Amino acid sequence: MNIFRLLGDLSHVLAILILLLKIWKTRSCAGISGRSQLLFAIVYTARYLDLFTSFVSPYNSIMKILFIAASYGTIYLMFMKFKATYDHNHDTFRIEFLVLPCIVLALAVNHEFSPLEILWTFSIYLESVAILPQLFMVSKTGEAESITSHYLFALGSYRALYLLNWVYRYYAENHYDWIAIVAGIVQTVLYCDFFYLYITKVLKGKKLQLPA
Amino acid sequence: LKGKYLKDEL
Repeated sequence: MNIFRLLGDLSHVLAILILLLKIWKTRSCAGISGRSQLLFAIVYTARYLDLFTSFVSPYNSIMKILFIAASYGTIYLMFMKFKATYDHNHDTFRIEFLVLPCIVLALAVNHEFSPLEILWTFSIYLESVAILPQLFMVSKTGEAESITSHYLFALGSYRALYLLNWVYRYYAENHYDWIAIVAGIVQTVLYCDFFYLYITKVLKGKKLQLPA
Repeated sequence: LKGKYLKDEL
């Protein structure tokens, strides 16, 4: 555990809390992509099946359970409890275009051709692109509420901080995993446009609005 | 552990 890794994890927890609080306090999931949230639930389910096969630390297990529980909690709030507020007319990204290539890629490029390893690899690939339906939704409506922007910033920062963690671990521990690193770079790059808008607009008190 | 190394990251 190093500072980048810890900050990355905390940023991820913060993103989850912001999202759940936004939905709960405003009794609305307007502006949130249910398709991205569905992909995240698939990601954590596929990745953390190792909860049953290997134990790393209490911290590791608690975080995994938290991420799985929060993703299903979000799904429940969006598709059941606050279903009426779900903006599905703007949430139209075809997720099969993300899921199917990730399945094929995970079968083709992995560390070991075993069920758990392939599921882990699939989850890493899918996570890297899971935010696309959400970003597509923001670009379609041309704006995002500030709270949604904070959520996206925290969620994007998490993998960016993991990149620093991997640089650190490469030098300090000679540990590296090309699959996670390449996917992490892709994931972070997808947020770059949003990061720019967040820093130049939202942090200056303006609403995130895309240029017409 | 099944894999080649421990997946200690999240």
